[in-house]
Amino acid sequence: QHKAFKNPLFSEELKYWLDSKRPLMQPYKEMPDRMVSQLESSLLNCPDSLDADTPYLYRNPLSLPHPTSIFFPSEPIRFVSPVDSPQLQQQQNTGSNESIKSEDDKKESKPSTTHDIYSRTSLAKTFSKFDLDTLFFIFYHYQGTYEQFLVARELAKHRNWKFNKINRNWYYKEVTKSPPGMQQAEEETWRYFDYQNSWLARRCNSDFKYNEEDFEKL
Amino acid sequence: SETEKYYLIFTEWVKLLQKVEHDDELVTVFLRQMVDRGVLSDTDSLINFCKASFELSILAFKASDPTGEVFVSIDALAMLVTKLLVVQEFEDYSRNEYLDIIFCILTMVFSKDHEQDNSTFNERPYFRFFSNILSEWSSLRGHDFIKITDQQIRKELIEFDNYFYNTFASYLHLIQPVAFPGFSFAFITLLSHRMFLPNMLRLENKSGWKNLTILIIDLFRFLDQYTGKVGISNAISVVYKGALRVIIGISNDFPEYLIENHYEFMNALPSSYAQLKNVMLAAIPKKIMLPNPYDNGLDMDKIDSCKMQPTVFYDPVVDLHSFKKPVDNYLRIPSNSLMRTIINGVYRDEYSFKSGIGYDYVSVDQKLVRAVVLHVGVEAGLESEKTSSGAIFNAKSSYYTLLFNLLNEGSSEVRFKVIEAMMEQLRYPNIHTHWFTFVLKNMFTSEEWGEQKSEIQEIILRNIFERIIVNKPHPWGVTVLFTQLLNLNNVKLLSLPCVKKVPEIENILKIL
Amino acid sequence: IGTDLSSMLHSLGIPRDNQRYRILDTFQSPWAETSRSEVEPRFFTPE
Repeated sequence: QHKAFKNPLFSEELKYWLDSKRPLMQPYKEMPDRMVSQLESSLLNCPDSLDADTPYLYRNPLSLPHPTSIFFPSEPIRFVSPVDSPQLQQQQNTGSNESIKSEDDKKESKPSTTHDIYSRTSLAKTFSKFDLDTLFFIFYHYQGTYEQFLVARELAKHRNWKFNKINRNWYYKEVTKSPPGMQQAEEETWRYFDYQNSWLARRCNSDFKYNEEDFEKL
Repeated sequence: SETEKYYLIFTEWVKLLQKVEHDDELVTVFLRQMVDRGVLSDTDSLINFCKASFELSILAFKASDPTGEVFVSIDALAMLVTKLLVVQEFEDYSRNEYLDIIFCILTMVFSKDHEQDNSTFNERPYFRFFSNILSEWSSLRGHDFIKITDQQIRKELIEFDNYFYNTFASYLHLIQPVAFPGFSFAFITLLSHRMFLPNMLRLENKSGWKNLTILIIDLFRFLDQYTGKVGISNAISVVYKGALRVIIGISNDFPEYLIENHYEFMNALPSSYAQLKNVMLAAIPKKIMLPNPYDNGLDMDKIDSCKMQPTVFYDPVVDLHSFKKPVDNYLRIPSNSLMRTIINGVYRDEYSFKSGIGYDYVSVDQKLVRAVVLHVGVEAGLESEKTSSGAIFNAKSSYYTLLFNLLNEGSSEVRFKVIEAMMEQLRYPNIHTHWFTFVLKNMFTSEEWGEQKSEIQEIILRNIFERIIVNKPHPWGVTVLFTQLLNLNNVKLLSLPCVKKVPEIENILKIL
Repeated sequence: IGTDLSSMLHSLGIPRDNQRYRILDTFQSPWAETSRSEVEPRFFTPE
């Protein structure tokens, strides 16, 4: 007789919802057969990490999977990274693989000290091994994505680049020791990555002035 | 029909989202047209449209090739619902009401699907919808909804954030495992969702804690109901394992949540889940150092943190009801008549089935006993701060004698429950751990029991063993008490009658 | 009597050293068996 049951919008479904209240008020002493099969079905259909992942309906054409050999895995790159072996952990602590980096890269990378929620994900660890070209490519061509975010984090926190909000370039401050006898002990030069034209890191000219306000606080 | 028209419109929406970014202007235009053309102009049309869209999305999931894109429709629906949370004018109804309506519709569609005979219910599309809502909301709310350019809407959404999470939690509570077993595994997965659990824990002023506790208790009640003595079903066993793993995660990230809510959890936790009990009670505040509990020379008087009052989120006083008066009055001025009232009041009116370790039913009101014990402990801690530690570390204090008399006059079952509740207070270094260690150790060695002494000692030892024999972790306070009892000069554990009766226990003690 | 929790702790990424990492923000699923791929955590990119 309740008003809710007269409402045509819900009247059909309401009785099913009400049925579910019974076990709440008077739980079954033993699981009835129907419940056993419902529970087992739930176990069988248990949502996994792929179900819980962020949905993407529209795919940026650049990020569509390219046809590759059938022998290559087609699973997403976000696999769970294997147990951190002691060697790997040490590498993580002292910076990425030294051997494949150039002199410049070695100067840029600092020991990984960021302990945020991304630091232990496989993608962040993978990005720490990418060279600058790859990082900038992802940054400029995958805008608004999680990958872009991680790359910006890698550039800012681990490689010490700074992002200019105004011209959208990444800048790097290089500090070198001056030859003896010079007035200043250190010399500061700035470089920026020219993403629009040459796709190279270029030296800033002498009238470049670093203005903290222009740079994103990442 | 009307429903078929809605199917068409929703299908257009799904197709649109596959062709453009969700923040494209076309998407906004589409939504505006839906409102202008009467598809979403009032509550009735909103309900009919959303119901049709939910049903269509579930159907699409069930009909899809399982190896293909099964969630396209449900993903689009979640996006629609979230967008409408932001862009609507909210004239006919408020944003709060809108969210309630959406969850109501989902609950109705869900209930019918789950309860129908010959049901083909599958939890995954429903899970996916909830998960997506959480993801979309998480993306929106970054840096106080800074992505929202309209400052008025931004302000409203900031205020709405709390309501969003708590409403989500309340609807999840509606579809708990006891009510909808076909959703059980999705339930725990949602409870522990990375966009839900840490956010509920982090909401300002702990405003998500109450509803989160309700959900965890829903889970415990389900487990309790179907954890019998004669074998547990595989499914329940897996549910338990998942619950354990989630609690361990909470203990790692937010130990203070487990610490402050331990009382409510102990009331709901199945009695035989000794390891999960230990995990919850072994939670340590992030900045506290633990002195070595095996150190025989450990003196809690000298440990600073043993003077600190642990925060209790849910005041046990609430569960005392009419018991509060006699208990508080006794603590102020002890009297035999007050004690009689307390002793007589802890029994239930009728037996209750309870699958415990070594028992199948209870005649004592466990919840009341636990409330009394914790309340006395809280009051003792406050007294210690107000006056001096001497006021409570004293076998003549009313705090001690209340518990002593309860044990002395009570049945074996009362003794067991009181001692069990006291032992639950042996946790990380704090004033409650400190005081209850004093109480239990004193009681163990006291000569005031007369003929009851051996039973009291047995029950204390029994409770310790129930906690220590289990695989780790063990709460610091339990280990400390056990170490202290092992090293007593005046009582030799190995010569106790209860120990000699059980060779296995005797052997363990000999080794230790 | 429960079980040895070390493999569960390990699968969660809970180390024994002094560093305590948060894990709930990247939590994949309540069971190791359903956690074979990582999930996208919350993140924010400025406009």
